[in-house]
Amino acid sequence: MAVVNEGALKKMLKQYKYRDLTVREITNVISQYKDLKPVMDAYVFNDGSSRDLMSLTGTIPISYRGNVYNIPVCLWLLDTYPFNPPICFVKPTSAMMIKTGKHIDANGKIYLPYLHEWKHPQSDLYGLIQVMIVVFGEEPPVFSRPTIAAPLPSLPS
Amino acid sequence: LNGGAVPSAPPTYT
Repeated sequence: MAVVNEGALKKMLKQYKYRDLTVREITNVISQYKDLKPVMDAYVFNDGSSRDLMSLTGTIPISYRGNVYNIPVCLWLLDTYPFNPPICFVKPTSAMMIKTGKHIDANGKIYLPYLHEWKHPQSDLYGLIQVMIVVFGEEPPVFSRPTIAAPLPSLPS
Repeated sequence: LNGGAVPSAPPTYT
């Protein structure tokens, strides 16, 4: 569970243009989804430039065919958040593989109408995560890798 | 301790 107070978040987000709005949303989301935590890290843009940005990193719980899975995700917030949508990825562990599809590309980037049609204040992180949970519950973005590295059991003769 | 949930995924899609 992430233990980050509002003062620490404000300090981390000092270059964010709408810092108070952003802090409020993050505080709200991490209180509801306790397996997500705010992390500052370098985000590399398509043109190769990089920038220190806040992400919410961790897992979101989905229910798929009656079982709960904790899907690893990273939601990057631009410094213009919430007036631009987050940039969202699934982050498969070494035991997982990405299942590309309508909502996921080979890099794990997440595409959703909710992100495409993002508009503050109707859109927010909490709503986004709820949409992800529904969409991923129908079409999981990652699956477990087959354990091909394990030695084959010898067959009984 | 600040581990969070262990990531998990459905069994391999076939």
